[in-house]
Amino acid sequence: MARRKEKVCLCISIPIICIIIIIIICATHFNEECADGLYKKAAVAADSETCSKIGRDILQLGGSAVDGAIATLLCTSIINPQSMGIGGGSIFTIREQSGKVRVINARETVPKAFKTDLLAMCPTTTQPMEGAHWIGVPGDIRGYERAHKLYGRLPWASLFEPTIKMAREGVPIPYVLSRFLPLLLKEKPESSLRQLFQNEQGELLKEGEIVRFEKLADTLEIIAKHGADALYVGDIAKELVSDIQNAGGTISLEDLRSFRASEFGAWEVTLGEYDMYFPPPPAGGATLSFILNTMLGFILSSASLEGDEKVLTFQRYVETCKFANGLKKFMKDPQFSSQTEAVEIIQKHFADKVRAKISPDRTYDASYYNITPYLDSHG
Amino acid sequence: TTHVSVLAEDGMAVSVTSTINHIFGSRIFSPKTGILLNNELADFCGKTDQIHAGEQPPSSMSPVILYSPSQKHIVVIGASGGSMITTGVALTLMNFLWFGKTLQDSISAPVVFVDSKNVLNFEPLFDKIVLESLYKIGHKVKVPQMFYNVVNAVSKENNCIVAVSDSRKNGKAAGY
Repeated sequence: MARRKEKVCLCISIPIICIIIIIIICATHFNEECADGLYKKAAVAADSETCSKIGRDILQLGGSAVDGAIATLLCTSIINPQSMGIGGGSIFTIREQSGKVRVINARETVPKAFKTDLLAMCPTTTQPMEGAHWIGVPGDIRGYERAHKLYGRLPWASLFEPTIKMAREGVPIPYVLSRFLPLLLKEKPESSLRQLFQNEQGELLKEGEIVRFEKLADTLEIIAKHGADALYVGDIAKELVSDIQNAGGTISLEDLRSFRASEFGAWEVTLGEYDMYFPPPPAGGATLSFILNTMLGFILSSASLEGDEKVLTFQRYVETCKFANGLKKFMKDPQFSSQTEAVEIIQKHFADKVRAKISPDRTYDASYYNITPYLDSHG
Repeated sequence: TTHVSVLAEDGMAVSVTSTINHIFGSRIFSPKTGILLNNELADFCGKTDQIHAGEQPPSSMSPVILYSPSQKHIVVIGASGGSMITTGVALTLMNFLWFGKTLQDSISAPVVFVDSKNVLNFEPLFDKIVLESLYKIGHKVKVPQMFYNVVNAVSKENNCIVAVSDSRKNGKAAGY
């Protein structure tokens, strides 16, 4: 009888001890401290500390990664206005907790009426291309709207608040923006863009001086309150179209009204132990995946950067890039051209074929890489 | 162009690239709305003979997410810099995933960009021995002063997150 009791006791206590051990291991694992400079819960990497912090604050308020990204982008539109803004377009790649990866594409589109000889105006060298005829239908806010509808956790308006406040109160001109402001000296003194960045004496603002974006703050406030439609079908749309047409552009209310952000599954390739997810053309992820797929086959490690191996590694890399340059012509809008070649170049067998053509110690003429001439973009 | 990488507490990740194309876009500023407009149609130049209403121009934008199920490692990455986007992201990933560098070192390492004329553009401070060796092999090389590749990335491994914004644009990441 006593032995039976002992057995029952053991049967009950062993699983309990096991559970306690598992709980202790898990608790230790999850409470592990991270080294200095690392984060435990969440992070944002943007082009400025100001905007990374705004994104982080949104996450700490309970916002989703999408909420954080939208608030960060809005902030960037006034910290680095030379780089992006709601008059542009964007492409999101979003990984859900389940592992599903979705792409939201809000890249600009050609308006319904465009200069038929537009491409004849292309320069033959890389240079700034100014003028209303180059404006594509802006998609940014439609992209934010779609992403927020699918994944937003905080109210839409709350994502705009930090940027509206900064735009009204003014922000010190950051170093990076200050380096590009002299480009505006080319504009006429009465140009509204130049006026935005000059003081009452007509001098361009310098690093650290305060710039206010009052009109943009009004626009953002209306979009925050009334949603994306305010920009695409409301009064702001009329004002925007009127300004574009006054500058000689062709974008119409119909172009804004009909703009849609598209949404689809990401393309995926396996790179060793990693699954890489990226947007399909017209974005450049397929070219990137081709380069990585080709380089992966050379069996790389930290030793690849030591001694003579380093030269060989970079020889292989630059040769791969030359082949990649020949593939860029396939990065086109799938609505208007076939995706067959783009699908082909992300395949392993394609990378294998190209790798076999790469010499360890020589390079070739452009024809070897099947390159048709094109211009580099400095966007 | 700008790139934002975000990793939230619940594991959701966002990699997003946004642009008005060239510096100050088309330089057309809408005074009534305060919006600065893009010059994205310039991206068709030299890449096609014909464009269509509704068509999106080709782009180098590559907002990427990588995940290793075996190592439970996620990398959220992307870049700005026009044609240099591909260079920036490719070399950062090779440095980080295969060459064993930290994310910070992977991003800040000087790059070599192969331009559309197949000329090798070396970032100042790139390894001189490699540069000279590649020149001897027969590559055309130059060392421009301006480089636009700016990579921003977040990586999570072993329950710790590292976030890096490229110092080429004075960036700094934030987290908690």
